[in-house]
Amino acid sequence: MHTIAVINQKGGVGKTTTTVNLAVALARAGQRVGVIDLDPQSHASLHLGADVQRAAPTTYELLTSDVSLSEVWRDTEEGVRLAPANLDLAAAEVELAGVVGRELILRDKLQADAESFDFVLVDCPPSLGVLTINALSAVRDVMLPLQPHFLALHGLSKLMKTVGIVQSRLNNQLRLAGVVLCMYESSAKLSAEISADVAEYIAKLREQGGIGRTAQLFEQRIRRNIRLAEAPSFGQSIFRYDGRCNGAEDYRRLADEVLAVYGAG
Amino acid sequence: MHTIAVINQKGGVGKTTTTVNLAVALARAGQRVGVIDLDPQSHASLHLGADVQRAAPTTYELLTSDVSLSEVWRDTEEGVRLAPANLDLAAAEVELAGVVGRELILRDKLQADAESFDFVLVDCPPSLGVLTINALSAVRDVMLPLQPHFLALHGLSKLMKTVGIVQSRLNNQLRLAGVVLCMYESSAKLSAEISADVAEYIAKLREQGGIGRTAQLFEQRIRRNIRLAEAPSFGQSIFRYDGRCNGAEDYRRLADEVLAVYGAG
Ligand SMILES: Nc1ncnc2c1ncn2[C@@H]1O[C@H](COP(=O)(O)OP(=O)(O)OP(=O)(O)O)[C@@H](O)[C@H]1O
Ligand SMILES: Nc1ncnc2c1ncn2[C@@H]1O[C@H](COP(=O)(O)OP(=O)(O)OP(=O)(O)O)[C@@H](O)[C@H]1O
Ligand SMILES: [Mg+2]
Ligand SMILES: [Mg+2]
Repeated sequence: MHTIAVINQKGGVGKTTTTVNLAVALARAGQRVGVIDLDPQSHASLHLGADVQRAAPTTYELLTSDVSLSEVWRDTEEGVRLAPANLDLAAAEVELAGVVGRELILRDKLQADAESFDFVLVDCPPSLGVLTINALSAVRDVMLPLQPHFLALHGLSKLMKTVGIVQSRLNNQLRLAGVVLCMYESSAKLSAEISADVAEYIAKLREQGGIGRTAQLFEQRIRRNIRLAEAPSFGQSIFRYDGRCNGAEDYRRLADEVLAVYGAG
Repeated sequence: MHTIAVINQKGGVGKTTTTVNLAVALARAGQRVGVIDLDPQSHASLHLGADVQRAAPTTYELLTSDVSLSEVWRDTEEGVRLAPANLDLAAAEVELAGVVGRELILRDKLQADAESFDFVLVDCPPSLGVLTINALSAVRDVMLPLQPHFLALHGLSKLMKTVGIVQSRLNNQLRLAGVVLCMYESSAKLSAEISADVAEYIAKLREQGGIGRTAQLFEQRIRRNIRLAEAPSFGQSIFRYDGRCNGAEDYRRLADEVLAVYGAG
């Protein structure tokens, strides 16, 4: 089972859009896929058509009570299973402060889960708090969506530091699997410039060894495409909403590249 | 003195870009302006050319020690004063948990500050944690940048609930001053659709009275303009970077509208 945390403390860079559409693309390629929503805003859950007002257990109960992951998994109409979030999760940060082992709750419950998946993707909020640390402690790989804007580089080294700390103290198997450029504007030279900077940064990471040695910049970039922003309002992945647009094309190819990297499928 | 918290728990919607460029536009219109950076990512500080590695006191020390605001204010080359943030601020959320009156620290220090400004703008992180609550407790007005995408509406009611709670328990004078549409794509019908939904939502808010009764949708929209994304890499506001592009035009007009609303200038 390949477990991937989709992370970036910078807001609005495409974490949720990537988690959802990559998960669905992998499912359409025959993989058994689960999505865990760890963002109190529950956008991944909404995007997958979940009813977040329903009283059924969510990732909030998963982290703050003894509910098991199997009680949280739900079906979706997209061929992936979903462990949905809801707004209560915002309270988890405070509620868990001071609870011993609070960073390892997701890991324990994921390991105890009997359900078998080929891929589990975890959508994280734009912060490096207890929710994101739970994701980092529970998975093997980190996937980093990055918008090719200037500030993307600034946050990268802080993020790598955090990933490094989790790897040394809480989760030895953690590694940076890949960076995927999102909201790429082919017409903007800023995109090209930042992409070159990112490629350079990743090359350095690989040389330094440690957690960055497996780092790679995915060849497939996700281009800006308004269809990707429209799809969530219908509770649909891009494949159901408009399977032929550039957005669908790009995520389909990203899934192929992910499968090649894992030697899976 | 008009105090404005720039807020939205959704990531990457233009909070920092708006805080910085609106502040500078107001200063260029003759106002005395201060910017307080409450985001651990310190993007507003970087955008204003501050050296965030410097050991001088930042908003982290402001919130966690007895340093005064006057020890934190710095000059910038943009004609605004800056109380910069740095990455240490990420620890504040945890450090302040359990501290009595932790939501009111900024308010107390702002009230104690002798420096006189016409406008103070506070840039907030994409969350509704203790940093954002400090901003909400310290200011009179809330400004909400909104990207006209579907999920913008979903977060709006949760945000208004939080603003309402702060207003009733911690800060009676708090009110929603305005929503400004950012990253507006005139060619996309999604922008037009969501804008119409936002206008409708604001009309309802005004009718309900209470904190929403002063709510307004600013007429000036900030259009997508790559120059706005390029400017931060030079540590410059849009006015120094490219004073004639659409981005500069839009923020200049937004400043005029803000001044008209406040009957100032
Ligand atoms: N390639 C794209 N082209 C156009 N719009 C996009 C693209 N990717 C994402 N979007 C839209 O941009 C907004 C931000 O994307 P998204 O919510 O996936 O980012 P995020 O990193 O998960 O944000 P947050 O930090 O708030 O969790 C959303 O409205 C989304 O629909
Ligand atoms: N109108 C615009 N046109 C093009 N790019 C923009 C525009 N406004 C902001 N940007 C860019 O989009 C990205 C996100 O904007 P910004 O950082 O201001 O959002 P934010 O809400 O402060 O994000 P966060 O939630 O991470 O604090 C930045 O790289 C910024 O330079
Ligand atoms: Mg998200
Ligand atoms: Mg910001």
